Formats: sequence, structure tokens, C-alpha cells
Amino acid sequence: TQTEKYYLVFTEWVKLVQKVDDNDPMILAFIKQLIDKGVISSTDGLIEFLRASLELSVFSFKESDPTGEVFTSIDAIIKLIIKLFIMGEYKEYSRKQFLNLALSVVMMVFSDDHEKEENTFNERPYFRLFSNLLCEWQILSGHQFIKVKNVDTRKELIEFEEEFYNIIAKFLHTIQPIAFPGFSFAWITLISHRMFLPIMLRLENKSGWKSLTNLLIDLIKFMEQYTDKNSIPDAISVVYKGALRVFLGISNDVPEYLIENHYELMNYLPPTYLQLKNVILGAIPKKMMIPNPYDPDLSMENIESCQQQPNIFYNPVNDLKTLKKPVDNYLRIPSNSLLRIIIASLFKDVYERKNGIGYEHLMVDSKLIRAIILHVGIEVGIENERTSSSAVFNTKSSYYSLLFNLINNDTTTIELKYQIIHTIIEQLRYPNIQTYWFNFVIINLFVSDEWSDGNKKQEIQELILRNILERIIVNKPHCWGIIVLVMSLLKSSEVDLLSYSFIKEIPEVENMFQQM
Amino acid sequence: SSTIDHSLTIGADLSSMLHSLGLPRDNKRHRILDTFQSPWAETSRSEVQPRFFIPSSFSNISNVLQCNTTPPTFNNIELDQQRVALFQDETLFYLFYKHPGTVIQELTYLELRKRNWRFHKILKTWLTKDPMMEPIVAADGFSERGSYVFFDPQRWEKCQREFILFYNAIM
Amino acid sequence: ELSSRVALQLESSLLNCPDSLDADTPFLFQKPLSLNHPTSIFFPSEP
Repeated sequence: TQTEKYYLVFTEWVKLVQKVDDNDPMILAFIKQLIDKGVISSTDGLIEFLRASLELSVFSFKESDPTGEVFTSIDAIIKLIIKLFIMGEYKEYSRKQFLNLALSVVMMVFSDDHEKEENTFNERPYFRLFSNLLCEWQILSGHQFIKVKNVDTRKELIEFEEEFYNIIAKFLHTIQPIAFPGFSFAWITLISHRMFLPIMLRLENKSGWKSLTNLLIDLIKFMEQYTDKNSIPDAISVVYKGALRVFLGISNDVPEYLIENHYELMNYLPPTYLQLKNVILGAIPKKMMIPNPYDPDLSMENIESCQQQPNIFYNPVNDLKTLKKPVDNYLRIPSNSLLRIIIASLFKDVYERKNGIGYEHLMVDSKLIRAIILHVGIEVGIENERTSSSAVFNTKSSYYSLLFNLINNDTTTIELKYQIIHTIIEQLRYPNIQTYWFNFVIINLFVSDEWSDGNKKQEIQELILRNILERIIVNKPHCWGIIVLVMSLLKSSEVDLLSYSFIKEIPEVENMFQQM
Repeated sequence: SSTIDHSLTIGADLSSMLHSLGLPRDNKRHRILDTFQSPWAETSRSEVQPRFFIPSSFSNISNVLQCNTTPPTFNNIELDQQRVALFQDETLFYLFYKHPGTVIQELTYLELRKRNWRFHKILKTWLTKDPMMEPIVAADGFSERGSYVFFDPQRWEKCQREFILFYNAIM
Repeated sequence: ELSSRVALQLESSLLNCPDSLDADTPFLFQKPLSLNHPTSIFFPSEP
């Protein structure tokens, strides 16, 4: 059959690449014959040839002696794809389309195999295929593709580099664990691959960050889907540990990525993953020396970096949609009617199942709350630069009163109060203007006598302390801004933590605060 | 609840995880993702080749290992034996460890023995007597205690050790 | 809830989890420095 003929041709290729060097003239002659003799001169021929070769490679992996060279055919097919990608002077399509075509064939064979094999599906050959593609690209792209003799081709490849990684990211997004659970562990290993993740983090103009965030959100969504209050499957626990290690690697190598993308990651991170949350929010800019947060004499007013606006990669204002106008109008001139519009928009019409600590469903739109609060934080930073600190570090400012009134309003449910305070405390990170201002907000919310009644004050204080405790009773790392807040509360003459009934009621908690 | 895996909520002490990532090394911050073997320590059982580039000036050096072909090969026993005899110890160790199961491993073994090195079958390292000190043979004649120079392939250097050498452990 | 089908697929994925050897750079052909030769079983067999 035609397929068997393709098998024969591919087998010759596998033998050849084991016998001669990468740039041996025979390699080029073989590929030229492939094209001249019509094996891959048409798109259909190319698709069928690649499909047959890949099926044969996967088959040979499954049949190989596990202690032997199990990947020879897989290694050979990637070498062929890379050679065709470089050498092919295609009339019908561009190099980019060729790569998409080749990877689409891989997708077809992969999804077919995953579907058919069910629990006996073996992810390793497909992992190796993508891993090799990344490695071969690395070898090829060294020193601006210096190995490529043809000047035009070399120039085209240099321009294509960014797109190459985003195409890989797109295909990885397609085969994410929620869609292909049988490929989950290989997938996590691929998105953190040494020839992928560090490059996506450092592509020029952060051009890999959007795709990378999508992939990390795919990972978080997958974990969240199976993180249930009652039980966590062992495999998901293993996935989580791998994810935690990957985030630690990112935090070490490129903390700026976590600093500028924390907003989107928080939108999807399960609220119970407190340590992972602290790893993400605890990222500190590489060059920054941060003062000791336990220093009793520390004052953010005297810290220069507390005047700086933190960078953000994706502006939350994009998520405000119809709310942008009412929020911005309120920040200009506060009014109750605007407040009511804003509060009404924060409730969802169907509840969202979200395992939190002490709750399982959300009636409020936690993403929208996060967008509003971060938008206010950004506006504060701008105002602070434009006018002065006194314009924003002022409980009469519209920025503070928006947050205060969102919490104080009678239509605000306890859940909404919790989510608002929860999200404000998320902004307490490394020394920057947002950490400084939200610290100011929390302290004033805590001691304010403007609450509509005494009970509400206690309620708010309890919510604040609860959110702080959640973040600091977990194993390290702890966020710099939260430690500073705790120290501020402990030092404040207006606050006597041990006098509050909701603390005295629970001996462990009372004891904890006594320790502090 | 009791069954939940608390390492997801209150987390775990990260020092061992950080250690498995090679953090913190000295106070400088090292990039770790460029040589990231795998998301899990358990599946990171070997080093992985990082991104690197071979300048063209490095790829066409002639006479490497006294060989007139580039890249070098050892395919002629008589010739090879003469060449091997000219190499310094470290070069012999390099060829021995880097090219297992080949003719050159055998040739370097023979040459190192000629130079009074002996391969320890259990330690899988080469050792030779410390010329400064005569070992003391045990009464039963199966072993001796003395000072020896070992070649450590992990640290790639020779180091002197007091040692009890059992004669059946070396070849 | 984790459906049994997904749970099994996840298990098989965990079992087949690729390790650092799978992720290493492929070398199909390397001009051998020296011909293969049976050496002592005590000698190191991995570079």
C-alpha cells in the first residue's frame, strides 16, 4: 500500500541519519529525492508521509526493548521535520505554515492514539518529539542561526524565532491536561522544559509572556478542577508539587514575570493553595534589596521603592468592561448611585463552585473584584506621582472611600466583604506604592470608627485578621508586605489584638497572637 | 478534612525542594531553568545538556589527541598504543571514563596499569601507591594498609587517602 | 469528581512520566572516537 511505501522510505531515512553526520551531503541528497520523486511534493503527500512515519515511530517505540535505544525513530522524524523546515523551498506555503502542518499531523496521530489507547496510552514518544523539536531548534538557532549558510533563509529564521515558540505554545495549549489527561505529566515537563520555559520568559518585548500565562493558567485550572474539599487524588498532589517547583524556578530566574502577571494567575489559583499563592505574590524584583520587615522601626514612608508603581503586564482595566466608567467616575466624584451600580455588578447570577477555606461556592465575581481593586491601586500610583502622597494617603480620598464604602454598604454580604478584604491583602507584596497604599487602607479599615455600627467594626477586624492569618500560618515564603502589616498592627497604639472577643474565643488563635 | 493533602494548603517546608533545585547556592543568584531536568526531583535523575554553542574555531581543531583526522578516531591498535603512551594521566582518565565499551577504554586501562595505576572494582576509581610511604602488608597477605593517590572522576582531580587495600578488589 | 476514566489516564501518565533522560538532547549519529569493544564488567558503562 502507499502507507507501506512511506514506511520503507522513512526506514531508509532512520538508517541514514544513524550512519552519517548531520550536515553530510547524503542527507541533503535524500531530502532532494523525497521532493523530486514526489514523495512529499504535494501537501497531501507530505501529510500522509509524516503521518505514516510518526505512526511507525510510535509503534517502534512501543515494540522496542525498554533498555535499548527506544527513541531512534522519534529522533529521526524530528530531524527530518527540521531539515524539511529549513531546506524546503515551498511554493504553496510558508515555513510557518509548514511547521503548523507538521505539528497538526502530530496532533492527529497523538489524539487518535490517546483516544484509542485510553489507560494504556504512553505519553513518552510524544514528549520526546516535542522535546527534540525544542532541542534541535536550539542547536540550529545558536548565534543567530550561524549554521544556516543561505543568507535569506537565515534572516527569515531570525525573524521567525519568536513565532516558533508561540506556535509551540499554541499546540501545547491544545493538548493541555484537561483535554488529554493521559499526557498530563509529559505536558507539565514540556511547559517547564529547559529549552522552552526560560526562553518564553526572556523573548524580546516579553512576547512569550501571554502564551506562557495561558499555559500556566491551563495547569492551574487542571489542578483546581480536581482539588476537592474532601479528597485530592494522589496524582493531582504530584502534579501540584511539580507545579510548585516550576513556580519556584520562575521566581528564582525571572521574578519579574510573576510580579507583572500575578493578577491573572490569582484569578485562577485555587484559594486553598496558600503556599503557592505566597510563592507567586512573594516574588521580589531581582535587583531589589528589601528591608527587614520585622524591624520595629521600619516605616514605608522612608523607603524609596515604596513610591514606585509596580509594572503590570496585563492591565486589569480590560476586565472592568462596562464597570470602567462607573468606577472611574466614582474615583473622580464619589456618589452613592455609582456605588450601587458597582456593588450590584459584583454579584453573579449563578454561583461558581470554588473551594475556598470555609466556603465552597462564590456568589460574587472574584475576578471583577480583583480588577477593580488593582485598577484603584494603579490609579493611586498614578495620582501619587502626579500630585502628592497626601492626595492618596488620605481617608477622605475617593480611592479609599470607594473601598471603604464597598465594604460598609448595607447590600454588601459577608462573602463580598471577605472577597474585597482578601483581594486587598493580596496586593501586599514587595516594597512598592501599591503595597504601601493598601497597607494604609487595611490599617485604616481596621481602626476606623466610621463603620455603620460597632459590630461591623469587629466583623471587619475579624475578616482582616483571618485573611492575614491564612497567609502567614502556612509554611514560608511569606510576603514582605503582609509581615509589615502584622508588625504595624502589633505596634499600633489603637489596636489591642488580645482584647477582641473573636480572638479570645479561640485559644489557639489567642495563643498565636500572644506569641506575636 | 483529615484526608486532604495538607501540603496543598498550609504547604510544606520548601528547603528540600529548593535544595533539589540547587538553591540557594552561594549568595549569588543562579539561573536554574536553563538546566531544569524535570518538574519533580524524583524524575531528575541525570544532568541535561543546556543550551550551548560551539564556535566554528572549536570544531575544526586539528591534531586533537595526536590524531591527524578531525574529529579524532582510534581505529588502529598498533598506532593507537604508541599514541596512548604519550598521553598524560588525565587524558587517559578522560578517555577511559568518557568512551566506555570501546577499544580506547581497553588501551587506556593497559597504559595506566603500566604506570602503576590500578582500577578498584568496587570504588570504580583508579588508585596508585603514594611513593612517599611504603604500605604495611597484613599478616594474612590479602591486604595492605598505606597511603594511596586516588583519581576522583567526579571532581576530576587526584587526592591522597589513607586506605586499606584488598588485593582482590583491584585489577 | 475525578471520573474513573480520567483517574486511570492520569495514573498511566504518572507511570510513564518522562524523566531527564527523555528530555536530553538527541544524538542520532556521533562519529565514534573508537570502535566498540567488550571491556571488563567492572568498568563504568555510562560515559
